[in-house]
Amino acid sequence: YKMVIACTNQKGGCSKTTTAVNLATVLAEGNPKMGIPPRKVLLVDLDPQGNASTSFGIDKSKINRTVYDLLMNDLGEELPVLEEYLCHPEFISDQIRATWTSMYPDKKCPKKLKVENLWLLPSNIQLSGAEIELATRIGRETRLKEGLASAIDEFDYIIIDTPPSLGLLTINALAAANWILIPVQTEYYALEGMSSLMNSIKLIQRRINPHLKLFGIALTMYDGRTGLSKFVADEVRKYFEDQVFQTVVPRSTRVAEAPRDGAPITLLDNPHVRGSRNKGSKAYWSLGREVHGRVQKI
Amino acid sequence: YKMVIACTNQKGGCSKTTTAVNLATVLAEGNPKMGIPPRKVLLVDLDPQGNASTSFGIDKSKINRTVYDLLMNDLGEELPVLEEYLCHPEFISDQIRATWTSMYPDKKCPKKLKVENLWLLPSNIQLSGAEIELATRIGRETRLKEGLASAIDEFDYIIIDTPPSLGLLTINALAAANWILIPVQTEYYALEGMSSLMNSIKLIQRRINPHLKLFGIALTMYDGRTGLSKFVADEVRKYFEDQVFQTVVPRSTRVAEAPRDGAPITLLDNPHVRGSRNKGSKAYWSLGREVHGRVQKI
Ligand SMILES: Nc1ncnc2c1ncn2[C@@H]1O[C@H](COP(=O)(O)OP(=O)(O)OP(=O)(O)O)[C@@H](O)[C@H]1O
Ligand SMILES: Nc1ncnc2c1ncn2[C@@H]1O[C@H](COP(=O)(O)OP(=O)(O)OP(=O)(O)O)[C@@H](O)[C@H]1O
Ligand SMILES: [Mg+2]
Ligand SMILES: [Mg+2]
Repeated sequence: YKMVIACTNQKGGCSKTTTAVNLATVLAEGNPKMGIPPRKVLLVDLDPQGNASTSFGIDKSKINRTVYDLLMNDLGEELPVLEEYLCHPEFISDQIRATWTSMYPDKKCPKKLKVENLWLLPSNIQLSGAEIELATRIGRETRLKEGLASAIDEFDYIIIDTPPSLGLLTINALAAANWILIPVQTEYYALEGMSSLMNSIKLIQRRINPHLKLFGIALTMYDGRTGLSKFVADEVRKYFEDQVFQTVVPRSTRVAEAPRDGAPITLLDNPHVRGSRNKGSKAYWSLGREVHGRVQKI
Repeated sequence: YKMVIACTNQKGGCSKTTTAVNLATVLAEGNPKMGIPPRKVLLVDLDPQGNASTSFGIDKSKINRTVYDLLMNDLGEELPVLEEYLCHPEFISDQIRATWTSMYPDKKCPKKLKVENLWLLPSNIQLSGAEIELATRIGRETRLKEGLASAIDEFDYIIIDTPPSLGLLTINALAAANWILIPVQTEYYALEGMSSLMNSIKLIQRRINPHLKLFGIALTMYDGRTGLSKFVADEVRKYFEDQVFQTVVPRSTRVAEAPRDGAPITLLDNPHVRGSRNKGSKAYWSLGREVHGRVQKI
């Protein structure tokens, strides 16, 4: 069963990228002790900001093909060969280790700081032209879906990080996906944002992709010291009930520092290696297990 | 001298709305003891999420005209009369007090919890259709500029809150503005985002609005406990030098809770009334003074 998950919310800074990146890492590398089997995962960076690519320490000058090239590919009858646009696990691992080493030149890079089952379709600033360039093209909403078609059977999960908007890029993600995962920061503006997002999803289901379903809602950046996080979390659970994951991702400084070290927190602080101590990492490993559990029940 | 300031950054959740809302409030209400004279200020909510409007406890069902109607207005030769679309200080004050009272029913609403010199051009979810509807219209980039034309001489400041994107709405803001203020969250992804934003501004200056200038960069959500905030702040200052405001806005829970109380933190915790104790409020009052200082030097 093919899981193509769009990680989407038009609200800015609610942890779409951090969630997409860490969930992809956890599901790819797996942890048998936690009941998470390793799987072949493709992470698609569909944001011109390219934050998902940055989260793996990717040196963008070393990338010659990005998701922009895939979307703009006009081969007529032929579909583009996705393989040619992807960063392989070996390349990603090199980038992670190079960035980590430049941050900690006096330390030895941990052997386990690498990925074996994670592929990345990267993005860079060129993608910011895509929405305007695609606006008048035929099949402008399904370019990503077509682009993924040649390799969709090769991956167990395809996770798509989207920009904070409901523009043509996000619509491409929602047309290509069969599931949507919504990260929600437990702060006040999130509540109003949720209802407008649910309306947009209905429109997409009606006009563009009737197969799109809500996979789940992940509460992120939870700050236990304030009543606000609890208030927002309770409101979201009241309305969405068990569509909300049990796992709540807490705010943790190390999570924000991780991109500087060139790797997701779930890789820097890996329960495989020595039991994760960071509460953000713990939460994302736990979210991965919950996601795997839900997939089993589909 | 007319100050039309777009509060802009394509990075999500970097405090555009919180900065636009609090800066507008401080500049409008003023504080003579701090050397900030009260001024007539218009806050334009140009984000379909409508967070700026929400920050004043606005009940959107009570709004019959929004910035969407202003942008879509097609009167041909005539420019729309901006007056008819605005929320007046009295209306905003009513909404603030009504929301605050519903949060604290057993308390007496503070007399000073109101605004006297602040106008709001509100938005709601209808605006999410604007980019697509405007895409094919004549003068699609200058609709906001035209909409503001009839009243531009009535206000000392017009502050525009924009969505986290460089789409048609933000472009309308940057075409209408003569200044851009960039809020930058002191976390890692901000650094990469800054260089692409500066490139976009150059393009706008060349093709759409040669009068647009950088007013300043505001460091936001600074977390003193982590080395990351200091690292990012130092990098930004190194590159942009004194274009960066001296005032740094710290992360503070009360700032995130303020929208729930129906008012900006600078109004809930007002140095006029009793000396602001919240560090977020203090910082925004200080930023207002710095902004006023820079305007004097223009
Ligand atoms: N659990 C967490 N604890 C602390 N910081 C976090 C956490 N999750 C994310 N962050 C930080 O918060 C900021 C916003 O997160 P992120 O960029 O993942 O959100 P986003 O929704 O992808 O933003 P955008 O809307 O711009 O795409 C980033 O600096 C990130 O490092
Ligand atoms: N100084 C601060 N301390 C604590 N929380 C803050 C601070 N500034 C903003 N916030 C909170 O952080 C979140 C993001 O801020 P805000 O919505 O202003 O950013 P934004 O750039 O306008 O987001 P978007 O890109 O979605 O428009 C909000 O929940 C807000 O209440
Ligand atoms: Mg992101
Ligand atoms: Mg905003």
